[in-house]
Amino acid sequence: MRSIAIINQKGGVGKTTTAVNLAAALAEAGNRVWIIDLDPQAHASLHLGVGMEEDYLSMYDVLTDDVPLDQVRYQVDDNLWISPAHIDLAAAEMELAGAVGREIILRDKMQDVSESYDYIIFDCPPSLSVLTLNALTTANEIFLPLQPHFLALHGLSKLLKTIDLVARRLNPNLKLTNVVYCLYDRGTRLANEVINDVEYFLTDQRNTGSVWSDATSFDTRIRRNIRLAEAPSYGQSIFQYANDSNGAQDYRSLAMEVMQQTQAA
Amino acid sequence: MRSIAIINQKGGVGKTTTAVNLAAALAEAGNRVWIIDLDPQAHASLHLGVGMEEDYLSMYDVLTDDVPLDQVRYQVDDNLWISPAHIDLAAAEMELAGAVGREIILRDKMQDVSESYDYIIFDCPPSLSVLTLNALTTANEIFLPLQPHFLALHGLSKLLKTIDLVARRLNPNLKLTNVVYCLYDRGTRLANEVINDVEYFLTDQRNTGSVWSDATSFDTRIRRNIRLAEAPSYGQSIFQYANDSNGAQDYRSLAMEVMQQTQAA
Ligand SMILES: Nc1ncnc2c1ncn2[C@@H]1O[C@H](COP(=O)(O)OP(=O)(O)OP(=O)(O)O)[C@@H](O)[C@H]1O
Ligand SMILES: Nc1ncnc2c1ncn2[C@@H]1O[C@H](COP(=O)(O)OP(=O)(O)OP(=O)(O)O)[C@@H](O)[C@H]1O
Ligand SMILES: [Mg+2]
Ligand SMILES: [Mg+2]
Repeated sequence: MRSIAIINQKGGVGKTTTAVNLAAALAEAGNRVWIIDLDPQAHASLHLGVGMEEDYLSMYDVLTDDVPLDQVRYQVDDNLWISPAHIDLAAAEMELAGAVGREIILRDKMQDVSESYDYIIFDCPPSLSVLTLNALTTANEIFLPLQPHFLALHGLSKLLKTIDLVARRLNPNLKLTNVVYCLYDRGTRLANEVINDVEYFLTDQRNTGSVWSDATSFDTRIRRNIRLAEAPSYGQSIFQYANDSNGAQDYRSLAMEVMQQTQAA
Repeated sequence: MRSIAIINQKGGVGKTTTAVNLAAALAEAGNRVWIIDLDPQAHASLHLGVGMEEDYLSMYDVLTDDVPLDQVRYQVDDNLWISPAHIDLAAAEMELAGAVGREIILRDKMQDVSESYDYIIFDCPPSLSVLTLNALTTANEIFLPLQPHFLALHGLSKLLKTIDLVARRLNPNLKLTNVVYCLYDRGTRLANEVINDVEYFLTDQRNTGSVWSDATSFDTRIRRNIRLAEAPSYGQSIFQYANDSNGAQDYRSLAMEVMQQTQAA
C-alpha cells in the first residue's frame, strides 16, 4: 500500500488535478484507490461531484469530532473512493490549535480503518497548515506537483524544511519520492530553465540521506490542456470527460510510471 | 488615495502578477504607488528583487513587533515603493491568535504613516487568514483576480461571505469594486462560459446594497503570456523586462482603466 501526499504550498500548480486524475487512472488499471481531500476549498470532492448535499459528513467531522474515517468514504467509480473535504476545514487551524497531538489526529484515526487499499492519495491546500501536517504525518511519501515557473520554484526551500521537520519529529517514514511537472508549456525557455534547475538540485542531493535525497522527477510531464480544466465542471475525471485528450494520455502515462515503481519496490 | 486589496483564496490565479504589474504601470503614469506584501511566500517582494538580504525588516516585524511601517518601505523605482513580506509571516496566524484586535493591527499602524500615496496595493496569500483579514480591514476596496476556470469560480461564495463579515464587523468602507480576468485563454469555451457566469452574477447583484453590488469587471483581460512568468526571475516588472509584450500591453491598459475610474470618482 502506497500512501501519497500531494503537496505544494504554491497555489494553482496542479495538486488537485493530479490527485484526482492520477487516482482515477490507477483505479482504472484495477488498483483500489482512496482519495482523502484535506483542502477546505474541497476541489477534489467537487471535481468528482461529491459533497453537494447540505449536511454530508466530511473530513471536517473526522478531524474535529468523533466520526471514524469509515463513515466518511464514498465510492465514486469502480475501485475509486473519496473522503470529501468541507469549507468548515478552513477553521480547523484555529479549532485544533489547542488539541493534543493536533498534527497526528488523522494518523490516529487511520488505525481504525477496516478496508485495505493499494493507494491512498491526499489532496492538500496551498499552505503548510495543520491540515497539510496531518497528511504528512499519515502518508509515507510525497509527490510534489511543480509548475515550471520561477515563482513556483522559489517556495521549495521552505517546503523542504517543513518536510524535514515532520520527518524528524513526527513521521520517520516520510520521503519526498517524486516531482511531477504540471501545466507544462512545451518548448518555452522558462520551463526548460526551471526544469534544469530542479533536475540539477535533485541529482546534487542524491544519496545525502535527506528526506528528499532519493527524489526523482517522472518522465511524464503533464502538458497544459484545456480539457483538464473543463472536466471538473462536469464532476468527472479526465477519462470520463475527454478520454482521447492529451490530459488523459498524460495522466495514464503517469499512472503507468507509478505502477512500475510499485512493482519494482 | 485608493487602497486596494488583491485577494482570492484560490491559488495561482494571478494575484501577485497583478499586484506588481498594475502597481508598476500606475507608477509609470506618475502616480505614487506603495505595494504591501502580506504573503509569506513573499512573491511580490521577490518579483521586484527585494528582501534578498539576510535580516531585512519586513511586514512580519510590523505585525508582530513595534516596528512602524515607515521603517519597512523600500523604493524600487520612480514612484514605486514596496513593504516586503517574509517567510516568518507563515507563523503569524498562530503568533497573533491571542493578540488583541489581531485583524486590525495593520490599520492601526497605518495611522502613523508620514507619507501620502495615490495607490496602496496589498498582495495577499491564497487563504482567508489573519494576514488577508489585515488587508481587508485596512483597504477601502477589493480587486478580485479571476482565472476563468471552473475550479476558480467555485470558491467565490465563501470569499463573498468573508468580505461581507469584514465589512459588517470591521470595515464599513470595504467594497468589492472590480474583477480582473487573468490567465485568459482567448477563444476557449470554458473561459467564455465562466465569464458569462460571472457577468450574469455581477449584473444580477447590481444595486442590492451588498458589499459587491457595485462590482464590475474591467474591459481589459490579462491574456496568458509567458513573458509575465519570466519577468519575476529577473526581479523586474513586465515593463522593465519585456516592454513590447502582450503582458505589458494588458497591464498598461488595466492601469488606464483604473486611472479613469479614479478621475471619474
Ligand atoms: N495540465 C493542465 N492544463 C490545463 N489546466 C490545468 C492543468 N492542470 C490544472 N489545470 C487547471 O489550472 C487550475 C489550477 O489547478 P489545480 O486547481 O489542480 O491546482 P492546485 O494546486 O490544486 O490549486 P490550489 O493551490 O488552489 O489547491 C485549475 O483551474 C485546473 O483546472
Ligand atoms: N497572464 C499570465 N500569463 C502567464 N503566466 C502568468 C500570468 N499571470 C501569472 N502567471 C504565472 O502563473 C503563476 C501564478 O501567478 P501568480 O503567482 O501571480 O498567482 P497568485 O494568485 O499570486 O498565486 P498564489 O496563490 O500562490 O499567491 C506564476 O508562475 C506567474 O508567473
Ligand atoms: Mg487544489
Ligand atoms: Mg501570489
